[in-house]
Amino acid sequence: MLEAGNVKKVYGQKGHIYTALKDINLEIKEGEFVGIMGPSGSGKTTLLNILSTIDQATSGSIRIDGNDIGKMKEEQLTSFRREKLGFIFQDYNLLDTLTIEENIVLPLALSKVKAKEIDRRVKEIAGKFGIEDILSKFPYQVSGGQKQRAAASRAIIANPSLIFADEPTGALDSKSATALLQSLSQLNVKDHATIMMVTHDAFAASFCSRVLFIKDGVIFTELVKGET
Amino acid sequence: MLEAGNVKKVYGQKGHIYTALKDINLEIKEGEFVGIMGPSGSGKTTLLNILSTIDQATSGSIRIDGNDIGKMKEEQLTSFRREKLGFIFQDYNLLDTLTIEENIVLPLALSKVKAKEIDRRVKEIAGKFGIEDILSKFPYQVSGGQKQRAAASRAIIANPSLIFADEPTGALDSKSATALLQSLSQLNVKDHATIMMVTHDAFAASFCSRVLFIKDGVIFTELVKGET
Ligand SMILES: Nc1ncnc2c1ncn2[C@@H]1O[C@H](COP(=O)(O)OP(=O)(O)OP(=O)(O)O)[C@@H](O)[C@H]1O
Ligand SMILES: Nc1ncnc2c1ncn2[C@@H]1O[C@H](COP(=O)(O)OP(=O)(O)OP(=O)(O)O)[C@@H](O)[C@H]1O
Ligand SMILES: [Mg+2]
Ligand SMILES: [Mg+2]
Repeated sequence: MLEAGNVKKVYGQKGHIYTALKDINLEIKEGEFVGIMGPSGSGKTTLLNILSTIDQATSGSIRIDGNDIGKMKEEQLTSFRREKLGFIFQDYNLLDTLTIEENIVLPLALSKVKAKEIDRRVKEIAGKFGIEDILSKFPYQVSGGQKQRAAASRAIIANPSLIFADEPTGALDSKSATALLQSLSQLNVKDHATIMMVTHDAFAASFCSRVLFIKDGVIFTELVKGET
Repeated sequence: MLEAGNVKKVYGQKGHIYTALKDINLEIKEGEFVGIMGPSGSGKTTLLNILSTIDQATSGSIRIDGNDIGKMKEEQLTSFRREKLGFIFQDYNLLDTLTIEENIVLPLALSKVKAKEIDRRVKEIAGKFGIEDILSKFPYQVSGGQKQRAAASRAIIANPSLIFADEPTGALDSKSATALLQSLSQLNVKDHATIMMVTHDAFAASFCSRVLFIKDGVIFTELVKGET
């Protein structure tokens, strides 16, 4: 499903450069639920942004479904992102001029899914995440945790086959966090969605089948479920 | 130190109104470290914004150090906020056009503290929170957890006597979270700073001497350390 070889990411220009990812090599199989853990500033968000094609690596290769991302044209990349990919950003990334509902349906806006089906999916997901009462509000009118649940809803409404989640439960109380993790787990088990999730939370990590540990831009070890 | 009587907060205009706080009554004594816990959307951020004078209540009274906030002139409120108050926002609220260091020293910008002393304090706090290497970066160039630690540094650099912290460890790994909580606890024990902290995290709550539980805009129960 996803392979990364010698991926490096350097930020900055000539004088001030910072190497956020030194040499990342990994392989994620279809249907895996993989966690990424590591200290603040170790490169987790940078890695997720690059693997999901949101940002570009400085060097190295990334293949998704066998396709070399570096060689895909922008048009191919855009339709790949829209149809296959779901992303929950660390800072939610909701559009302030759209309502919560409009933000959630955005990934379906250009798809062929009928309006009635879109409506059904919104009601179902909003119910699962407890945000049915805030659908007509704007992002500035809802709480931190409500924004995060809206962002999670947007990421899964199009039933993506590959989901990247960057600390999806950071702003949530345990009830909301559990609902969100169970939904991700359901997509993983029932729909064979592949999931990569960054987390600091041991409870969230317990939903993963494998956890990669990153420090100073390298993956230095991993834990596989079943091992302790 | 802080008393709130029949505080109510209603958002919205005529047709669409939402009551975020129904009837809040509380008293915080000087030197207390009080936690606030509750489901996402229950009114925690709203309560903190009102008690700290960042937002206004719809009705009810708030007294800080015996002064009725509703009766204070804007000039008095501004100098009170600058000299006595420290705030760690849920969304960090760093200014994008300033460096991390400039954001941290902002509360001291108008004070009489000498430049040499300001420099010493920045180095000390940045060292405690592990962000000495990012002081010359801008907010968009640092990670989520680094932003949160910068926001926490700004909140405590002026040694405020009253600190409001809204999920200050949400984006932090356990090492950074522990460093931050220990610093807050040190201010509380050594300098008798009064602290109100919203959190979802049981470890953070364990630093509090009392925890208030809020649901649907009312404080329905509390736990006092020593009781189990
Ligand atoms: N500007 C606003 N206009 C309308 N409703 C609002 C506004 N701000 C907040 N609310 C509503 O008030 C309620 C309380 O919000 P608040 O941000 O205080 O919650 P919270 O307890 O901090 O939640 P979280 O744990 O998710 O951060 C929520 O239901 C939210 O939708
Ligand atoms: N645009 C940028 N320019 C320069 N440095 C950057 C930039 N973005 C990130 N960095 C640096 O790269 C490193 C990795 O950042 P990243 O956001 O990937 O960390 P993270 O592991 O997600 O941390 P957190 O747990 O705090 O979210 C950090 O040291 C950060 O300061
Ligand atoms: Mg991150
Ligand atoms: Mg909040």
